[in-house]
Amino acid sequence: GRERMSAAFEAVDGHFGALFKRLFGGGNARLSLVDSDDPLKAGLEILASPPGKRLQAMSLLSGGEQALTALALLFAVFLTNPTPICVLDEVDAPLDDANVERFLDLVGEIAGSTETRFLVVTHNPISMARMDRLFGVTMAERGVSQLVSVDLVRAQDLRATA
Amino acid sequence: GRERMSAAFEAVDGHFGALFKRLFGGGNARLSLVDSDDPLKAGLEILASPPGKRLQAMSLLSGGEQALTALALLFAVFLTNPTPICVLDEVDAPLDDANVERFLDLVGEIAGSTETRFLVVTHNPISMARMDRLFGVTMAERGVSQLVSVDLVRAQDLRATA
Amino acid sequence: MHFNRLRLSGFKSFVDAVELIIEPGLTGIVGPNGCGKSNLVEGLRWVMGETSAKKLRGSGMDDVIFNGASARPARNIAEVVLQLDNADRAAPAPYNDNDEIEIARRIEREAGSDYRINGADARARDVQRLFADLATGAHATALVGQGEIGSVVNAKPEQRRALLEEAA
Amino acid sequence: MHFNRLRLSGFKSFVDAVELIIEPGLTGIVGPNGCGKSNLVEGLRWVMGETSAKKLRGSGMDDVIFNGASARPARNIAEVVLQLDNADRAAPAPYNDNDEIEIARRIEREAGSDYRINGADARARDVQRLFADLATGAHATALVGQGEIGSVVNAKPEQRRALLEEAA
Ligand SMILES: Nc1ncnc2c1ncn2[C@@H]1O[C@H](COP(=O)(O)OP(=O)(O)OP(=O)(O)O)[C@@H](O)[C@H]1O
Ligand SMILES: Nc1ncnc2c1ncn2[C@@H]1O[C@H](COP(=O)(O)OP(=O)(O)OP(=O)(O)O)[C@@H](O)[C@H]1O
Ligand SMILES: [Mg+2]
Ligand SMILES: [Mg+2]
Repeated sequence: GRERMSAAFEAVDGHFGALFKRLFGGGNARLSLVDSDDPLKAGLEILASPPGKRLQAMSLLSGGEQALTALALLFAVFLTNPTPICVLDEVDAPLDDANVERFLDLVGEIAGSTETRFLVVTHNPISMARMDRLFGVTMAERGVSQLVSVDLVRAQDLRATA
Repeated sequence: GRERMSAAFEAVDGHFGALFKRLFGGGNARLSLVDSDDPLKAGLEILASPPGKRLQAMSLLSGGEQALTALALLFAVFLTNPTPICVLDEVDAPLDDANVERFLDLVGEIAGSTETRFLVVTHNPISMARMDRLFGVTMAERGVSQLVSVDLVRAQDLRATA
Repeated sequence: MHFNRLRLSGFKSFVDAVELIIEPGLTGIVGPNGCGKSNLVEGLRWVMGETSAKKLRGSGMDDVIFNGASARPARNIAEVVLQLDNADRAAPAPYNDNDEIEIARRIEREAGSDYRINGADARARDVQRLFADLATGAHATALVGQGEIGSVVNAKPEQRRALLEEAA
Repeated sequence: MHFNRLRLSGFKSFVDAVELIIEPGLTGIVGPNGCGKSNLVEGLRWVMGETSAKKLRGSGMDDVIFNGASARPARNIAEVVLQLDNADRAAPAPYNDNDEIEIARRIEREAGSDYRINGADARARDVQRLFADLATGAHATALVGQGEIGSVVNAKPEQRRALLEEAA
């Protein structure tokens, strides 16, 4: 009970610190159990400082910094207990190009070193270009969805159609 | 009191229906006063159907459709009572290219026909290309922000730097 | 233990049946706003045993049934089928004898959902337990819906601890 | 009645003074994640009389004062100055005699905010009323913060009626 929770915390915290550094290209972050000495009751707090910045409340981080920190935490949990499928719906939306590339490097590495299959919904052409294959969802008939295989070269047209 | 509220409702609803059609390239939407017969107490409900789709709860619309509907409502209020400044922080983030273009057409038209000055924060290169000028915010020294004028041609580099 | 194929029919905007083959590595899903990408992803979540209509953007579970388009009448039935590849025999008993495991969920308007595992009637709980044994499920951390990243950031500490429970 | 210039000093990540010239038409603000774009926009909101620290992502108003970077110590004072062009004499009395109207807000750590309009001490209420008379203000519909579009969508009907009150 308590021991497994503490062990899980240590494992996730370890991954989280490393993933944060990797996604931000530096900086520091760790998790903290708060509001209770009992690991079965405590809440989970995030203490994060991007490279060169002082530690402050998560709320003061930028939209993109918050998203990247959350991704570090989600993947830290994932690495502690890998799953056969991982679905990411537009998680790259608030990220700038450099952060998208680091995010995709991480996802690519996880895909390459585990058996996990990824479904990545995206509007971002950088993300599209890094996929192994693309499926387009279309509504040629309005209100009715269809699925089509998309040639990575043709992705540009599909994205711009409406 | 009540009369002014009803008049405001009619005006905003009129603009909203037209702006929705314009941003979606069709479809239908209107506002509705709910939970009370008294316009001073009623809540504001949104009834929207994108082109070719049946009317359903707002919650079932897609992320991009919800954002576009919200923009139609915000600009409907704006047109009823124009302001000297309008600041939009990454409102284009969930929109696909075609919707971004229609959104920018609307913003451009408002800027051209009113005295309103716009500040548009964006990561989207299509939006950047449609601005009259660009300012870049940089952190050459980490944690310290500076402002630089950006040549529209050089915008590409700034966006990708980190 | 791999996720192989996902078949949707009558589910939200997928009134005509579609089949998504889930191959190894990274599969991108693209298309304009409102075309159905999140609906597709929700189909997977739904067949894995999601019981909250709110988590699927609806107010009632009947909201996942195709409700019509300008040229098509509403349907009364929606079905999603997920096929798992079990060549490595890593599935939980009593499903571990098969090369493939098929989970199906079907909903009928105003009559609720039925589940089947390899053709045999099952309860929601059986489906949820099957996926939990595979370290996944409708509420798995690894299923990140549109806009859910924001809620990790804004969550109160007591809400976030659910993540730890998943890792344990 | 135009917004002309915005000057920030010690406000959030703008420890060194910057000046934004607000010209007619569309001005784009670009840069990588975390570089300070939203901070800049919040500086404008703040000088217009925003009284909620939460709306500025902080827990207390002192959170808007530069709190240090790896090579710089924290500051104790933050100031933002907004200059309005009043050549068309459309400003509310008693400010309508000037070609320009300057609104300044200054905060000192643990000592609260001071406001000045054209150099004279003013209260938060005076600044808020000035902008309200111009059909704008820290809570104007036309100031859309990052992520605020989502709240229009998800708002309950009673919350959304605030938009109508603004149009009235
Ligand atoms: N039960 C239903 N029957 C028919 N259409 C539905 C149903 N439920 C939702 N829809 C439609 O599906 C569309 C939303 O699809 P979805 O959320 O998958 O879009 P998306 O591709 O993810 O778009 P975005 O890029 O904006 O996130 C909406 O237009 C909605 O009207
Ligand atoms: N009082 C403060 N002192 C120093 N730095 C601060 C202060 N408040 C916030 N910051 C820093 O400002 C940064 C956030 O800036 P901002 O939100 O403006 O970024 P942004 O350019 O909008 O990024 P994004 O594109 O991700 O939205 C954070 O890294 C935060 O640490
Ligand atoms: Mg979507
Ligand atoms: Mg921002």
